[in-house]
Amino acid sequence: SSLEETVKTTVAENPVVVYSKSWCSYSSEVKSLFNGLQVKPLVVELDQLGAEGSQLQTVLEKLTGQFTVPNVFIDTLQLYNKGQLEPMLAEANAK
Amino acid sequence: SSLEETVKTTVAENPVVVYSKSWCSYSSEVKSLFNGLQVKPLVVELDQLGAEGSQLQTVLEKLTGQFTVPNVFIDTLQLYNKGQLEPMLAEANAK
Ligand SMILES: N[C@@H](CCC(=O)N[C@@H](CS)C(=O)NCC(=O)O)C(=O)O
Ligand SMILES: N[C@@H](CCC(=O)N[C@@H](CS)C(=O)NCC(=O)O)C(=O)O
Ligand code: FES
Repeated sequence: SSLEETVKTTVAENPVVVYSKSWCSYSSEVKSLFNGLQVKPLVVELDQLGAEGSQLQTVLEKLTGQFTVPNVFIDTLQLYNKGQLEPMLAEANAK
Repeated sequence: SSLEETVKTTVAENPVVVYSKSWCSYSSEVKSLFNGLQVKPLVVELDQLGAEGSQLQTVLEKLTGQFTVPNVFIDTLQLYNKGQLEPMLAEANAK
């Protein structure tokens, strides 16, 4: 489906993607975690996308087996190629 | 309003009340916390009450200043009178 293609493209083009809900504390914690690591994720707030948000949540479950948020995609190869992987791991280890 | 009266009565009649959302992980953590302490809270799942759920959330903010869930009421005097306060504190300290 075209929404599946959208998700696959989003995840391919962005080293870190967080599918989130804006009022969800678990989602907030993941977003601050990446803030603290100076990696800037692409954040998709599913609750702010109306009907498309719940459709996306269903597509994510189909693609990953996970229905819940936060749903986090990390492309370590892309991060490595951008020189961002080792700094991120170093900072994470320092915490 | 009558919904305000409902909340005040609920909180007066039950030593522990948790206003919750059934799919919210923070709410789940609070509910398990009380499980582990053998205190049985009255749980109100706001997301399962349709329109009344969001009305309750607004009333709770009016009464307590807190809009978010989980919203927890603990009547320590009632717990003490039921002989439940000291066991609960002892178990909480043991964790
Ligand atoms: N243990 C999981 C919990 C995930 C979870 O239960 N997420 C909740 C929100 S905190 C959820 O997505 N509920 C269904 C929904 O909001 O649609 C994690 O850490 O990610
Ligand atoms: N620091 C607060 C966070 C409370 C919070 O942000 N709750 C979220 C859900 S995790 C909330 O109620 N959001 C608005 C809503 O769901 O209506 C706590 O620990 O209780
Ligand atoms: S932690 Fe409350 S909605 Fe996610």
